[in-house]
Order: sequence, then C-alpha cells, then structure tokens
Amino acid sequence: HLYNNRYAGDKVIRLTPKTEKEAYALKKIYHQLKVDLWQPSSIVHVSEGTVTDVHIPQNSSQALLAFFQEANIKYKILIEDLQKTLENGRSLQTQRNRR
Amino acid sequence: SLPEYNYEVYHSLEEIQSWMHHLNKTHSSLIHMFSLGRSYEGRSLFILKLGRRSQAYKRAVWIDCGVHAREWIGPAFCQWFVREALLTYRTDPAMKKLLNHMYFYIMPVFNVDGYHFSWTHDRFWRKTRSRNSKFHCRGVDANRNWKVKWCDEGASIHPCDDTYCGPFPESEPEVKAVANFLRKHRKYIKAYLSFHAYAQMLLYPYSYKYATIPNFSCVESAAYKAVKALRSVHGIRYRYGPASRTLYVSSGSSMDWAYKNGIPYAFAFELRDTGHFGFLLPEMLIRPTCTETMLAVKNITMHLLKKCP
Repeated sequence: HLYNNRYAGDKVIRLTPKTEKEAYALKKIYHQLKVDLWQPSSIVHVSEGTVTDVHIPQNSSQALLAFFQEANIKYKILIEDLQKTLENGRSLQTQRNRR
Repeated sequence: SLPEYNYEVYHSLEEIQSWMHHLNKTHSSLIHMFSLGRSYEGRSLFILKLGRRSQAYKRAVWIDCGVHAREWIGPAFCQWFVREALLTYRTDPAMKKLLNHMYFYIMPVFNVDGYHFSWTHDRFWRKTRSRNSKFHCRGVDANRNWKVKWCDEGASIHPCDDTYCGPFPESEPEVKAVANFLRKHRKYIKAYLSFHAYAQMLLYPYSYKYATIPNFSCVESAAYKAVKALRSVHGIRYRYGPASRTLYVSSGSSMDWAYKNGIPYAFAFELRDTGHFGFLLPEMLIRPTCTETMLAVKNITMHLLKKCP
C-alpha cells in the first residue's frame, strides 16, 4: 500500500457553517484537533457560509462526526476512505510500474 | 523522447528532473535548462527557458507550478505545457507565434523539497521543509513568504500552521531564488502565472487587499476570455476575479509580489477540481484538466501579446 497504508479509514468531509456560532464551533474544534484543512488554507478564513473541506484521521473520525451531529452541523463525506481513493487514482500503468 | 514520457501520470521529482535534462539535450533549439540555485535541502531549482532563440529583445512569461507540495496537478500541467509547446510548434500557428515572439520560463516544481516529501512521506504536505530553531514544526508556506504586506491577514506567525509566513520575507531559499530572478528580468517578463489546486478559479491581484488594480480592464478581459475558452473544451466552469474577493484575503503571495514588482499581468490558477477528489485528482483526469488549461493559458498569453500594452 502507498504511504504504508497510513491513510486507511481517513475521511475528507465538507462542512459549510450556516451561522457564525457554527463557524466558531468548527474553528474551535479544528484548532483543538489540529486538523488537516484542505480548504480554505487557514482556519481564520472559516466563517458563516465558508465551504470547509477537512481531512480527518480514522482514529478521530467517529468522535468528530458525533460532535457535528450533536451540534447539528450538517456535513457531507467527500472521500469515505482516503487510502482507497489515493490508490484508485493511480492509472494502471502506474500500478504496474509500482509492482 | 516526448512520446515515451507519460504525461498522464504523476511523476516523482527525480523523474521530472530527468525529463528536464532529457529535453535540454534533445530540443536545444527551443529549450534551455538552467538552475536558479538550491532549495533548503540542497536540491537544484531547475527552470526551462522555452522559445526560439533570438538575439533580439523578446518579452517573457513566467510560469511556476508546485508552490504547494500536495497540489500535484500543478507540476503535471507544467510538464504538459512544455510537451504541447514542443509538439505543436511547427503545426500550430498560435504556438509558433508565441514561441517566436516570447520566452516562457517554466518552473515545473517550485517547492522541490516539499514535493519530494509529499511523494515519500506525507501526501498532504503543503509547505517547504525548512527547519525552525525554536519549534519542532518544519516548513513555511511558500505563498505567504513574499515581501508584499508580509505576514498580514491570511498568513500565520505560528511555525506549526500551514500558512506560516516564515521568520522574515524571502526566508525560503526557493522564494528568494525566484524573487531574485524575477527582479533581475522584470524588464522582460510581462506575465506571471502560478498554478495551484484546487478550486477551479482564475485569480488576479490583489490577494492582500480589497482593491481594484490599475490595469483591471485588460486583466479582466484576459481572464474572462481564458475561462470561456477553458469551458469550451469540456464544459468545466471556472470562477474568475480578484483573489481577495473570489477566494479569500491572503498576504505575502507570489502573484501580488510579481504585480507589485512591475509584472503587469499576474494570475494564479486554481485547477481542478472543486472537492470531489480535491488534491487526489485521479491520473485519468490529468489529460482533460491539462488540455482545457492549456487553451486558457494560450488565450491569456495571446491576449496579452495582441491586446494589452
């Protein structure tokens, strides 16, 4: 597996805070968990209406998703399993070359 | 040779540099490779100067890709651009005109250390790989390290943040090397294009403030025509506009610096997609992404050549 399978089970989720209160909650949790923010490039840009895409590791995804549900913050899973997406994105030739 | 190198897969840094060396040997009438210096970890910063050699004065366009390490579609496009230029020089009148009248300075991988690290360790690494003596975190955001409202809004003073601006402007040897080159050649360089991902946008200054640039009219019309041309290929929509309004405010960016330092037409592309794959754009989408972007870039440069002062 690529990258020693370190991204297995990791997800990328999209959240768009509808209020400043939601935005604040997201910023707080992003900061606490030091998430890998795909967009925007910085937590400071997160505000009401900002589309945020965040990469969450497998070991914290359950807790995070539970938090979002409890806070009634709607989210969408963009990538269900980062490792699978990473590996599926390689063309047949690249896979052959690796083998 | 051109047909043997696969432009529809992502290549490691070593493969890209080997490809550059090869083109330098086999296409010497149109390509000249040189190095601007070395990265933090000692890697060469290779540039391809593309265009028909001429003693006469020629304007130039600077194109860089891979400022942020994880945005792999950028370097893929830079390679595609060079390939297309070489392949169509004799058959496409527009390309012939561009390469006869201008030079293109192409930097396929700006952030060589970060790119290598994203291949070998952390696919989602963004910054450079410089060390910080006081913190355990490494790297500076190479698009926040330029001396234009440095470390103001949209950049971070914290070394562990992904938008860390660095200890001082141009602290990163990669940024310093490119800045020195652009300063030295600013008389000739008329356009600056930087390729990032992902958002499907074509951006122009300013990033660091909400204000209209003096030559807005020509820049805006170039951008409009470029996204229209891009959309004509596969129907993909790109938004366009000043970076501060279209994306977000960020200070210390290369595009703003290039503009401030006398390069009148500065753009940043945010290539595909808008989040379905994000940084993991599959290799099978390299071709459509690059063909549409190629048309946009040709459009911009032709527009600048013909219509803009």
